[in-house]
Amino acid sequence: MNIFRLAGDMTHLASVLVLLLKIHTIKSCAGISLKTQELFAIVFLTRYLDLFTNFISIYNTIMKLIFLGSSFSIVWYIRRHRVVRRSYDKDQDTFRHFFLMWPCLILAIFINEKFTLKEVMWTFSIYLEAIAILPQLVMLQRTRNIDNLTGQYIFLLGAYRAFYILNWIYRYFTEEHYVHWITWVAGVIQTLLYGDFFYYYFQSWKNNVKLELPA
Amino acid sequence: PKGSRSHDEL
Repeated sequence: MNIFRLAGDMTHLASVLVLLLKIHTIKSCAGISLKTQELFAIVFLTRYLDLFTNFISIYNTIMKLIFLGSSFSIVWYIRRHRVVRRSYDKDQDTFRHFFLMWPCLILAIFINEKFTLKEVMWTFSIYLEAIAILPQLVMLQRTRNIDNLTGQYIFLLGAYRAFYILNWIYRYFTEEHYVHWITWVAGVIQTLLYGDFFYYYFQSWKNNVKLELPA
Repeated sequence: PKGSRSHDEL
Protein backbone atom coordinates (compact mmCIF):
# COMPACT_ATOMS: atom_id res chain seq x y z
CA MET A 1 0.00 0.00 0.00
CA ASN A 2 1.46 3.35 -1.01
CA ILE A 3 0.25 6.88 -0.45
CA PHE A 4 -1.12 7.19 -4.00
CA ARG A 5 -3.16 4.02 -3.61
CA LEU A 6 -4.50 5.19 -0.23
CA ALA A 7 -5.30 8.64 -1.62
CA GLY A 8 -7.06 6.96 -4.54
CA ASP A 9 -9.17 4.72 -2.32
CA MET A 10 -10.04 7.61 0.02
CA THR A 11 -11.02 9.82 -2.94
CA HIS A 12 -13.12 7.00 -4.34
CA LEU A 13 -14.74 6.51 -0.94
CA ALA A 14 -15.39 10.25 -0.70
CA SER A 15 -17.07 10.25 -4.12
CA VAL A 16 -19.59 7.55 -3.18
CA LEU A 17 -20.20 9.17 0.22
CA VAL A 18 -20.80 12.59 -1.41
CA LEU A 19 -23.33 10.96 -3.72
CA LEU A 20 -25.04 9.00 -0.92
CA LEU A 21 -25.08 12.14 1.24
CA LYS A 22 -26.66 14.19 -1.56
CA ILE A 23 -29.35 11.62 -2.30
CA HIS A 24 -30.03 10.83 1.37
CA THR A 25 -30.17 14.38 2.72
CA ILE A 26 -31.88 16.37 -0.02
CA LYS A 27 -33.83 13.25 -1.14
CA SER A 28 -33.04 14.11 -4.75
CA CYS A 29 -31.06 12.49 -7.54
CA ALA A 30 -31.50 15.35 -10.02
CA GLY A 31 -28.72 15.29 -12.57
CA ILE A 32 -27.54 11.82 -11.52
CA SER A 33 -27.46 9.10 -14.16
CA LEU A 34 -29.03 5.87 -12.87
CA LYS A 35 -27.34 4.01 -15.72
CA THR A 36 -23.88 5.00 -14.58
CA GLN A 37 -24.76 3.89 -11.05
CA GLU A 38 -26.05 0.55 -12.34
CA LEU A 39 -22.83 0.06 -14.30
CA PHE A 40 -20.76 0.79 -11.18
CA ALA A 41 -22.80 -1.75 -9.19
CA ILE A 42 -22.06 -4.34 -11.91
CA VAL A 43 -18.38 -3.33 -11.87
CA PHE A 44 -18.10 -4.06 -8.14
CA LEU A 45 -20.18 -7.23 -8.39
CA THR A 46 -17.97 -8.72 -11.12
CA ARG A 47 -14.73 -7.46 -9.61
CA TYR A 48 -15.25 -8.63 -6.04
CA LEU A 49 -16.32 -12.21 -6.80
CA ASP A 50 -13.33 -13.35 -4.74
CA LEU A 51 -14.48 -11.29 -1.75
CA PHE A 52 -14.78 -14.35 0.49
CA THR A 53 -12.28 -16.64 -1.19
CA ASN A 54 -9.22 -14.44 -1.66
CA PHE A 55 -8.48 -12.61 1.60
CA ILE A 56 -6.01 -9.76 1.04
CA SER A 57 -6.42 -7.66 4.22
CA ILE A 58 -9.06 -6.34 6.58
CA TYR A 59 -8.85 -2.97 4.84
CA ASN A 60 -9.37 -4.56 1.42
CA THR A 61 -12.39 -6.55 2.58
CA ILE A 62 -14.01 -3.62 4.37
CA MET A 63 -13.53 -1.29 1.38
CA LYS A 64 -15.01 -3.89 -0.97
CA LEU A 65 -18.07 -4.23 1.27
CA ILE A 66 -18.44 -0.44 1.42
CA PHE A 67 -18.24 -0.05 -2.35
CA LEU A 68 -20.67 -2.92 -2.95
CA GLY A 69 -23.09 -1.65 -0.30
CA SER A 70 -22.96 2.01 -1.37
CA SER A 71 -23.33 1.33 -5.11
CA PHE A 72 -26.32 -0.95 -4.61
CA SER A 73 -27.97 1.40 -2.13
CA ILE A 74 -27.54 4.32 -4.57
CA VAL A 75 -29.22 2.25 -7.30
CA TRP A 76 -31.96 1.26 -4.84
CA TYR A 77 -32.53 4.91 -3.81
CA ILE A 78 -32.90 6.08 -7.41
CA ARG A 79 -35.06 3.14 -8.51
CA ARG A 80 -37.15 2.40 -5.44
CA HIS A 81 -37.19 5.23 -2.91
CA ARG A 82 -40.64 6.79 -3.13
CA VAL A 83 -39.34 10.39 -2.92
CA VAL A 84 -35.94 10.17 -4.61
CA ARG A 85 -37.14 8.30 -7.67
CA ARG A 86 -39.50 11.16 -8.54
CA SER A 87 -36.46 13.40 -9.11
CA TYR A 88 -34.87 10.91 -11.50
CA ASP A 89 -34.97 12.39 -15.00
CA LYS A 90 -35.14 9.22 -17.12
CA ASP A 91 -35.79 11.19 -20.33
CA GLN A 92 -32.35 12.73 -19.99
CA ASP A 93 -30.65 9.48 -18.98
CA THR A 94 -30.96 7.80 -22.33
CA PHE A 95 -27.51 6.29 -22.86
CA ARG A 96 -27.92 2.66 -23.99
CA HIS A 97 -25.57 1.40 -21.31
CA PHE A 98 -26.29 -2.30 -21.79
CA PHE A 99 -24.85 -1.85 -25.30
CA LEU A 100 -21.65 -0.81 -23.56
CA MET A 101 -21.42 -4.06 -21.66
CA TRP A 102 -21.16 -6.41 -24.62
CA PRO A 103 -17.91 -5.03 -26.10
CA CYS A 104 -16.41 -5.09 -22.57
CA LEU A 105 -17.45 -8.72 -22.11
CA ILE A 106 -16.19 -9.79 -25.53
CA LEU A 107 -12.93 -7.91 -25.03
CA ALA A 108 -12.53 -9.53 -21.60
CA ILE A 109 -12.95 -12.97 -23.16
CA PHE A 110 -10.19 -12.31 -25.70
CA ILE A 111 -7.86 -10.03 -23.76
CA ASN A 112 -7.24 -11.10 -20.19
CA GLU A 113 -4.43 -12.28 -17.94
CA LYS A 114 -5.82 -15.79 -17.42
CA PHE A 115 -8.78 -17.47 -19.08
CA THR A 116 -10.75 -18.42 -15.99
CA LEU A 117 -14.28 -17.29 -15.13
CA LYS A 118 -13.12 -15.16 -12.18
CA GLU A 119 -10.30 -13.57 -14.19
CA VAL A 120 -12.54 -12.85 -17.21
CA MET A 121 -15.16 -11.33 -14.88
CA TRP A 122 -12.46 -9.26 -13.18
CA THR A 123 -11.14 -8.04 -16.56
CA PHE A 124 -14.72 -7.29 -17.65
CA SER A 125 -15.10 -5.11 -14.56
CA ILE A 126 -11.91 -3.23 -15.44
CA TYR A 127 -13.12 -2.47 -18.97
CA LEU A 128 -16.63 -1.62 -17.78
CA GLU A 129 -15.39 0.76 -15.10
CA ALA A 130 -13.39 2.66 -17.72
CA ILE A 131 -16.56 3.61 -19.61
CA ALA A 132 -19.17 3.49 -16.84
CA ILE A 133 -19.07 7.28 -16.46
CA LEU A 134 -20.23 7.84 -20.06
CA PRO A 135 -23.99 7.87 -19.33
CA GLN A 136 -23.37 10.42 -16.57
CA LEU A 137 -21.24 12.67 -18.79
CA VAL A 138 -23.81 12.46 -21.60
CA MET A 139 -26.55 13.35 -19.13
CA LEU A 140 -24.55 16.34 -17.88
CA GLN A 141 -24.07 17.59 -21.44
CA ARG A 142 -27.84 17.29 -21.94
CA THR A 143 -29.10 18.78 -18.71
CA ARG A 144 -26.32 21.40 -18.66
CA ASN A 145 -27.08 22.09 -14.99
CA ILE A 146 -24.46 20.68 -12.67
CA ASP A 147 -25.19 21.24 -9.01
CA ASN A 148 -21.99 21.44 -7.04
CA LEU A 149 -22.48 18.10 -5.27
CA THR A 150 -22.73 16.31 -8.62
CA GLY A 151 -19.72 18.26 -9.85
CA GLN A 152 -17.74 17.25 -6.75
CA TYR A 153 -18.86 13.65 -7.19
CA ILE A 154 -17.53 13.46 -10.75
CA PHE A 155 -14.38 15.35 -9.87
CA LEU A 156 -13.59 12.91 -6.99
CA LEU A 157 -14.39 9.94 -9.21
CA GLY A 158 -11.91 11.15 -11.83
CA ALA A 159 -9.28 12.03 -9.21
CA TYR A 160 -9.44 8.51 -7.70
CA ARG A 161 -8.40 6.90 -10.97
CA ALA A 162 -5.73 9.57 -11.50
CA PHE A 163 -4.25 8.67 -8.08
CA TYR A 164 -4.35 5.00 -9.11
CA ILE A 165 -2.24 5.81 -12.17
CA LEU A 166 0.37 7.38 -9.86
CA ASN A 167 0.09 4.24 -7.70
CA TRP A 168 0.76 1.99 -10.73
CA ILE A 169 3.78 4.09 -11.71
CA TYR A 170 5.10 3.93 -8.14
CA ARG A 171 4.59 0.15 -7.93
CA TYR A 172 6.15 -0.40 -11.36
CA PHE A 173 9.35 1.25 -10.17
CA THR A 174 9.39 -0.21 -6.67
CA GLU A 175 8.16 -3.78 -7.20
CA GLU A 176 9.69 -6.10 -9.75
CA HIS A 177 7.31 -8.11 -11.92
CA TYR A 178 4.56 -5.60 -11.29
CA VAL A 179 3.10 -5.31 -14.79
CA HIS A 180 -0.65 -5.08 -15.46
CA TRP A 181 -1.06 -3.65 -18.96
CA ILE A 182 -4.79 -4.29 -19.06
CA THR A 183 -5.44 -2.33 -15.87
CA TRP A 184 -3.08 0.45 -16.92
CA VAL A 185 -4.51 1.01 -20.38
CA ALA A 186 -8.10 0.86 -19.15
CA GLY A 187 -7.24 3.14 -16.21
CA VAL A 188 -5.65 5.76 -18.45
CA ILE A 189 -8.61 5.70 -20.86
CA GLN A 190 -10.96 6.07 -17.90
CA THR A 191 -9.07 9.07 -16.55
CA LEU A 192 -8.93 10.70 -20.00
CA LEU A 193 -12.72 10.45 -20.25
CA TYR A 194 -12.86 12.82 -17.28
CA GLY A 195 -10.33 15.05 -19.00
CA ASP A 196 -12.63 17.65 -20.51
CA PHE A 197 -14.83 17.63 -17.41
CA PHE A 198 -11.74 18.40 -15.30
CA TYR A 199 -10.90 21.25 -17.65
CA TYR A 200 -14.32 22.91 -17.30
CA TYR A 201 -14.38 22.13 -13.56
CA PHE A 202 -11.09 23.95 -13.00
CA GLN A 203 -12.13 26.82 -15.26
CA SER A 204 -15.31 27.34 -13.25
CA TRP A 205 -13.40 27.01 -9.98
CA LYS A 206 -10.69 29.45 -11.11
CA ASN A 207 -13.12 32.06 -12.46
CA ASN A 208 -15.43 31.35 -9.56
CA VAL A 209 -18.37 30.88 -11.88
CA LYS A 210 -21.02 28.17 -11.97
CA LEU A 211 -19.80 25.05 -13.77
CA GLU A 212 -21.17 25.04 -17.30
CA LEU A 213 -20.39 22.39 -19.91
CA PRO A 214 -20.45 23.52 -23.55
CA ALA A 215 -23.46 22.28 -25.53
CA PRO B 1 2.03 -16.58 -3.23
CA LYS B 2 1.69 -14.63 -6.48
CA GLY B 3 -1.90 -15.69 -7.02
CA SER B 4 -3.35 -14.16 -3.91
CA ARG B 5 -1.59 -10.87 -4.58
CA SER B 6 -2.56 -10.73 -8.22
CA HIS B 7 -5.58 -8.46 -7.59
CA ASP B 8 -4.75 -6.73 -4.36
CA GLU B 9 -6.22 -3.41 -5.49
CA LEU B 10 -9.84 -2.25 -5.34
